[in-house]
Amino acid sequence: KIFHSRDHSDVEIAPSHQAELITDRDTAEQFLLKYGFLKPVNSEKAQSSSTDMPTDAAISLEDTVAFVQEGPSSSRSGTPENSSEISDFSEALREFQRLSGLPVTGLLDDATRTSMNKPRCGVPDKEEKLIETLESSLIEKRHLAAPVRKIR
Amino acid sequence: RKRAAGKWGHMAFSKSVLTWRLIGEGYSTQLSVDEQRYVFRLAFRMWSEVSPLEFEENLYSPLEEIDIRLGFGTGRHLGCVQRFDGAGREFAHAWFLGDIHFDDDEHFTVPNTGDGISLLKVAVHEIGHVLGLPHVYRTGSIMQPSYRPQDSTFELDWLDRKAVQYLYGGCKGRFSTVFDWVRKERTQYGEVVVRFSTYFMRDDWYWLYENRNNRTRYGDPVSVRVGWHGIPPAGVDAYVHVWTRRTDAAYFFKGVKYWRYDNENDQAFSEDPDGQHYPRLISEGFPGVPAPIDTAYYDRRDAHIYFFRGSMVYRFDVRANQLAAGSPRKITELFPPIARGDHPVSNLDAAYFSYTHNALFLLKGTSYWRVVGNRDHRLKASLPHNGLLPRREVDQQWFDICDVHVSTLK
Repeated sequence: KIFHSRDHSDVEIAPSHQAELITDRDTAEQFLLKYGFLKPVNSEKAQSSSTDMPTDAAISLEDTVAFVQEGPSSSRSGTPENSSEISDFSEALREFQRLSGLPVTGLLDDATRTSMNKPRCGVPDKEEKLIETLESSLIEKRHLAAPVRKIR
Repeated sequence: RKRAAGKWGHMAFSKSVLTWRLIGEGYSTQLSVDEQRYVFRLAFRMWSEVSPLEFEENLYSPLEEIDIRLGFGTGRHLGCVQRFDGAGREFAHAWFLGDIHFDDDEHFTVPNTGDGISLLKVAVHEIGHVLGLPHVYRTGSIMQPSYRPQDSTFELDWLDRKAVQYLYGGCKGRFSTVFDWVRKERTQYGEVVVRFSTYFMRDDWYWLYENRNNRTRYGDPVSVRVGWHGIPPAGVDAYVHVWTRRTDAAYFFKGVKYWRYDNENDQAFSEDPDGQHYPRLISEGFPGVPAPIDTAYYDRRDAHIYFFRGSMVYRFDVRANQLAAGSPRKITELFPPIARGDHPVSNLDAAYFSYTHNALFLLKGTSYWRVVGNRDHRLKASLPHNGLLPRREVDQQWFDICDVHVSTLK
């Protein structure tokens, strides 16, 4: 812009546009889930969770919207229900710390939170298997579902 | 059309010229459209310089025919399934073999701005994803998931180059000529030192090859017209450097003519210190040598120029200024194969004496044959004089000499 508003309202980013910071276990879990360090629980059911990245343009928006509505199971966002979830979480945290060159503590410490809050790319770090399961499930779905209309 | 079955890190485009476009409804509100397109053009070029892929900005075809579409957006954007999260954290994402989205809530800046997030660096990273590369947690890799503020001169390192070449193969191609350009320079203490740089020429562009870094100069290829003044702008047949105690002359050959190059002033002579006017006919300067030639080199051991044409080689005695006795001879005779049948036979692309390797190489197509040298003889006396060692691929010796799309040539 050549001219900005006198009150700088158009330059300062409105709070609503600030990314939510990683501060607690919940937001950390979302981060680890999104970037592939945590696998969705009941992966069969949640095979097409919202963290899956469609693999090419041939997937229609309708398919993906349907997937988003299913989303990761809510059980992930509440308090841990059993010890296996706790170990999954700390194991995922440990792997993230290891890859990021942080002290591997398995705890959501300051250094880990700072690293999680860095600007980064939205592509998952670990998605090899996800892609495969995604592709196979989608291909099956395609054969079963009604003909897909290409919407971009 | 665009996919190959396989796993993350193994899928790739199945064609070598890819089109891209910054889509109209996805312009950033922070940078001018020209700045955005300039940065993306540079980002694609950086991948083109290290892979056989070429990228062309296409502003005209229907959008669904464009291979890679780029756009900016905030929150829910461009029909994408993945919302952006506002300023901070996620600044961009890419879809396999397809689109790249940038979060316009981030403070993207053009190169050399210093602050903000370098759009160039993020674009190169996301294009890496589109080409099929996963995240890598290796320091120095452009494919690290987190943004690392760095000086604006970042480049694709060796392993990033190997990763993209693992998917798309190395850069192969024929060369018009290859040579070491030798020049004398004075140090700050007034000493005269001799330096050389290695150049590969192909049609109307060239690369400077940095032997110590095993790669071409960052940003190459460059147009011959830009870098070499006064010589033919394309299709040079040969470069010959006659270097004796009394003579230090560099010549470019093309067709039936040749030019002498003025190293001091970095341009071709129109009249050299001896009063010769250029360009000159090859038949005048080198009587008995046919034109055009395929290639040529000067051998300091016997002070002869070897001109190659078809399956023959013409030895020219520089001191006597005439063809040596017995010329021409068959290339297979003068440079016999060591492995039966492993010989370029005729129509060489380049005969290149490398000061780095202290060896002569004969190049043809994508292969080269190294000529047996004195050191080889010391190790194995039975080797024939000037014998050709078995062929190897040029891109296994000189790395990343890659074309770029003609629209991005400087």
